[in-house]
Amino acid sequence: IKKRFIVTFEQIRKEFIDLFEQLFSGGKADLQLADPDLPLESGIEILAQPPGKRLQNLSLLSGGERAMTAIALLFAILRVKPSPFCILDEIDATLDETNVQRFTELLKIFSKELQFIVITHRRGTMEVADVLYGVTMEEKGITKLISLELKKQAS
Amino acid sequence: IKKRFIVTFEQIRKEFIDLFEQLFSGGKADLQLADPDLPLESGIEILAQPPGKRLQNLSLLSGGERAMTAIALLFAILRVKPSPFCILDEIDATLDETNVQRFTELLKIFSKELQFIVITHRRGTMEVADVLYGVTMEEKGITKLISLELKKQAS
Amino acid sequence: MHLKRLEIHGFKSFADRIDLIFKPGITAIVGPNGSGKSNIADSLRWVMGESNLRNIRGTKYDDVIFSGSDDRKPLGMADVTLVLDNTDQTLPLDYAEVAVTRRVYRSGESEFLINRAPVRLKDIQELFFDTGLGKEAYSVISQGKIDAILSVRPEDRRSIFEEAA
Amino acid sequence: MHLKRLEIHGFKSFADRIDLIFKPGITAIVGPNGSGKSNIADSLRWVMGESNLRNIRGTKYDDVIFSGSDDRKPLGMADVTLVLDNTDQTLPLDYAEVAVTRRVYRSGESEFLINRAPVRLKDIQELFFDTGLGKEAYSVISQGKIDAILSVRPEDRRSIFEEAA
Ligand SMILES: Nc1ncnc2c1ncn2[C@@H]1O[C@H](COP(=O)(O)OP(=O)(O)OP(=O)(O)O)[C@@H](O)[C@H]1O
Ligand SMILES: Nc1ncnc2c1ncn2[C@@H]1O[C@H](COP(=O)(O)OP(=O)(O)OP(=O)(O)O)[C@@H](O)[C@H]1O
Ligand SMILES: [Mg+2]
Ligand SMILES: [Mg+2]
Repeated sequence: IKKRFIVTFEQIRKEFIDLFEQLFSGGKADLQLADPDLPLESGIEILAQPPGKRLQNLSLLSGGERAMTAIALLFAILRVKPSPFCILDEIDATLDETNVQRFTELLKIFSKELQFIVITHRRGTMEVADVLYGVTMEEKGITKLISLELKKQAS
Repeated sequence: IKKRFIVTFEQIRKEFIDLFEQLFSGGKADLQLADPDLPLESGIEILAQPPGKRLQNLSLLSGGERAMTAIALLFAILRVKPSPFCILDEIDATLDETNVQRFTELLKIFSKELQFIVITHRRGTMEVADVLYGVTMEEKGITKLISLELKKQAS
Repeated sequence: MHLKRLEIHGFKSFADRIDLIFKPGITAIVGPNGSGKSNIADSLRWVMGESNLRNIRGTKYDDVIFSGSDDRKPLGMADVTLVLDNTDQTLPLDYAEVAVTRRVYRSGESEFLINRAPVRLKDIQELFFDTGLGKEAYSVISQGKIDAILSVRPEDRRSIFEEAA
Repeated sequence: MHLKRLEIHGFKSFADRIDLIFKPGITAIVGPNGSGKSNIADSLRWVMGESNLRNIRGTKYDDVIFSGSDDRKPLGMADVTLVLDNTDQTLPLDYAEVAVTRRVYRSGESEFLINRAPVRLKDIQELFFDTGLGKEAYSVISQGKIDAILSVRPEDRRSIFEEAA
């Protein structure tokens, strides 16, 4: 049991370090056991250092930086323990345009292996969708679904 | 003490009902004392019913509807107990374009009486600003401020 | 294994039945505030056996049944069916296609079906749990919850990692 | 009463001093993720006497002092000055203009000034409290916190109303 946990932890840690660097175009991050001598009971600490900045408590990161760090961790877990599909409800809400682009690049890569259903308001995220559904309430209180054509440019 | 609380409560309640209807272009809302016989100890319930929908628990409202309801309550309090200035950090993040417009109309009206400093990513909110500051980090980790010219059309 | 189709009728704001067809890759859902996008995510959680109403923003079991509008009466039942492609046999069932249905009536009665055979809620939960879509799994990130991955206490975070192990 | 000017130096990401001029009406602050917008809101809270570090996302008192970057060393002090127009005498002081300064050093020492006269933190807090900018006041809504107005328990919400009364 202990061995399997440590193996999984190390795998997620490795992916998290790599994905953070991708999403931030640099910087460094880590996952650490709060108490390495008691791996089966220890809490797990998240360390995140955006490029050019000093390592500080996670709480001091900006809203968008926290979202990107969380996305790196989420995708690290998905890579190690793949789920067949993943539903994301507006996780790009606090990202600026540049970060939406970096997020969608990652989303495209991962979408080869797993199916994503993303609820979004962001144009950048809509642009990488293979299928686009519009949800409306012309009749108040009643949801109606429309299939939207994607004007996909040759990629 | 009891009298003053009830007077203030009623004033905020009246403004909240009115502002909710403005922000939602209809619908109805209310503030109620959980226990009207014990006004000095009772909790305060928020009721919100967007246009065309039935009254349900606040938890069932959408992210954007909750933000609009919270904005109505915040502005109701500001109207009854005016603060000389108000700092808003990305409170328009979850609003769609239509709701950003409704929010900014309210912001413009209130800005005649109090000073607003709003942090935003939304174009609609930037467009009603009298002064616009850009914040950048060309040198990583160091914030730099730029004063941005507003291309204000004749209003 | 991937999602093929989601049929929603009577669940929350879906007074009229809607059918979503899913393909592999990325499906995006867009629309105005309050139009029903997160309700689609809720219906997916619910049909996969979600037992904690708070995870789908409800407080009473009938919060998920269409409660009426200005022009429509409330409905008496919520019905969600999820159809999955199981050709790679990820789900431990001998079918290439698996249809999971969950219904609840105003009376409080519930029905659960896997390929039209009546089962218990527990059977639906176990079906998905075995594919790594269990309690703490990261298969559904709700609105406003992405930041929570970071604010989880180090001890709670551990249980998420343990689940992945 | 309105804000005239905010001078920030050494506070969080403001290694180089910045000066914001405020006019009546609406001032919008825009920029990329992590560039320092919310840090400006934090500096305003802090100079107005915020004593709960968690309300400005800190855990230790020196979290608010510039901690260095790839190319710069940490600084030894954070200094924020807020200048207010007081011609309507909203603040109970006999000045048309009021300048409030708060400083903290790495050593842990703090300085507080009102129009250059040394005061205690308490004096700054009371100055703003009397104008309705007290603890629960709605003069600063932090990022991600607008929804919290609704999730506050009915009993806690009451204390906000009592404060307004
Ligand atoms: N049982 C129900 N009956 C009828 N309507 C319901 C029921 N439960 C929820 N709703 C309605 O569904 C709406 C919320 O929908 P949802 O959360 O899916 O919106 P959304 O598209 O995600 O919006 P946003 O962009 O603001 O997040 C609310 O207006 C709510 O009143
Ligand atoms: N003491 C400090 N020294 C140096 N940098 C700091 C300090 N405290 C916070 N920061 C940095 O400030 C940045 C956060 O800035 P802020 O929260 O103002 O961003 P923002 O512009 O609001 O971004 P967003 O749009 O994502 O909300 C973080 O990258 C953090 O590392
Ligand atoms: Mg939603
Ligand atoms: Mg911010």
